[in-house]
Amino acid sequence: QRPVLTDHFLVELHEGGEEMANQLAEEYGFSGSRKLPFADNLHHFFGSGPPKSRRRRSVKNREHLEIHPKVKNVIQQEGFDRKKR
Amino acid sequence: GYREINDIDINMNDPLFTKQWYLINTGQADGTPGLDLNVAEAWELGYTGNGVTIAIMDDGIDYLHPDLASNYNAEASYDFSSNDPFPYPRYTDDWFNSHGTRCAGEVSAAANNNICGVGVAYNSKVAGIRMLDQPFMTDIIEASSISHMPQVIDIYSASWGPTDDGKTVDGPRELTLQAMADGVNKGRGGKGSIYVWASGDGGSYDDCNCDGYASSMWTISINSAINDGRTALYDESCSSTLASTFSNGRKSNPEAGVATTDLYGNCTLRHSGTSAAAPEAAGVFALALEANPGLTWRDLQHLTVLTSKRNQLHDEVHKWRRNGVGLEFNHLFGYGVLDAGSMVKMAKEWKTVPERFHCIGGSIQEPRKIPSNGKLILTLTTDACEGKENFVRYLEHVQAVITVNATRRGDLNLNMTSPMGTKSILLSRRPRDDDSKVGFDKWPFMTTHTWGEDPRGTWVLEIGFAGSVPERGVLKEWTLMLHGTQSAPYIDQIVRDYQSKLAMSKKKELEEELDEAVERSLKSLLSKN
Repeated sequence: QRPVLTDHFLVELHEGGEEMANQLAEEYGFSGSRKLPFADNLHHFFGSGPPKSRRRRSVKNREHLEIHPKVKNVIQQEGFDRKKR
Repeated sequence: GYREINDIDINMNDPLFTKQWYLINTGQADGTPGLDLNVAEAWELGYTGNGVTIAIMDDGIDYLHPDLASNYNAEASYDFSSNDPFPYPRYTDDWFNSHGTRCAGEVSAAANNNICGVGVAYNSKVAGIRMLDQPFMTDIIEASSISHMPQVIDIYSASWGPTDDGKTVDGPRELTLQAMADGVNKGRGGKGSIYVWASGDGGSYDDCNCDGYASSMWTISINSAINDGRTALYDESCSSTLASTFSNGRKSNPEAGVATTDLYGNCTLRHSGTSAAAPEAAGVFALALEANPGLTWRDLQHLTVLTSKRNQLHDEVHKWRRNGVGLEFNHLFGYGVLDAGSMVKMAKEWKTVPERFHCIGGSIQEPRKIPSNGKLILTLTTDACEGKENFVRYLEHVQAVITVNATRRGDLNLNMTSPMGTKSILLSRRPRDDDSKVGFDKWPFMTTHTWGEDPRGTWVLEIGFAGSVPERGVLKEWTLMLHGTQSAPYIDQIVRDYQSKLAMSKKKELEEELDEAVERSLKSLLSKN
């Protein structure tokens, strides 16, 4: 079935560290961003509106963010199941 | 694993301590005396987890709990479900979010404070990583959790995974794999983060080799036995399980569960599932890290293989067998139940194992039909990259990367036999798995059963159907991946107990090294003549 899309985004920047990421996150309506410690320019943008899953991509945030000159790539995160054992 | 019970003079005033049979089993709750983690010996040697931080990746920790607060590491904690530094469990009226708090108590509940019980590593620090409590999991949340503060957190304990419904094949996604690789290479100042995983609760309908977290080489996958040594009915068996600890079982006795902390300052006697087994293992590993902070992620796996005990574990289905170098293993329990006393003693004098190499032992890429009756048998003969810089002579993990499709995936049975004759069940029947489309696509089935063996020679893969209705299938790829060392990992280790697995393995390595040296000198003499 079609993947469930969440309000978590993987954002890859051309340059500029956490400050740039935080600034972009705020500018595009995310509630925050966090750098991924194991990679150079990968950031986690989260909280683009009410935390809910949806079947359609969040067009507004994603497309606008994607065309920003500092941004290299934006991947909206798929949601999947994990169970407590 | 027998010891005189009354030799143990551990006195704790914690009310549940005597009910924590997995710490000291005196036969309470219909259990078997002596069948426990032998933590008493480690504690008496002075190892209680000082200086070690264990992270519980789960639904949060009640860090205000009086039995956890003193050992809570707030600096190393984070809440990825709510994006704040306070991983406190979200209230539900059905107690759903008690999981992480119960796991935390097994590892780090304070001792002698007259509250609940005692953690395996009761002087360790416990960090909360709340990451399960959002509508869906995402790769970025898992990766962020697994890579959270790897220079502060030593051990990450996970009591969750893909759905254990006997028909799911799933594992870490791209970012999480990257984070894990980063952790084992750079975590703990380069010694490698320790990932402990609960193998699965799918029972005999499932196979934990279909869970990419449990069957990863970078995680120590832990199964659980119950207090009389039998398997718990929810246990999944698979060849990637390295060892076992304890959890609740089929006993009606209410005190045969796992006693630990619970939400809002409560205690419980009923923590359960392989969820309870993983934190116990994390606690034992914390004791070993206190004994030797220099241990790498691989050292800990070697120590697990060498010090785990068969003790009185009893598996009605799979026999205990010895692999090609004499190490005894069981398909469900791995190399046995963890023995904290033995592990800290060996850890103290342990010399880090030699560098690890990776060799593609061979690959078959032509599609081969799997017969409806009987088996498809393939062989790969390998020199394990001998003569090349990535020669693997002493095995650690072996992966069979398999691509296969079938009219009923759940009826597939995969077995692989090593050149030294060790037969490993890579995949057993999963009667609920009716997939006929996806199959397995480059799925890395992993076995720990050939640990220490010489991989040179012929490997045999057998694949067939184990169902009641004739099925069809095609095997499209079998690639053999060998991981291990070039030089003997135990030959320089100090042996204190001449009955131990280490003594046996070291002796075998010496003999083999000698044989090979003689062979090489004969060859060179012959070539000169």
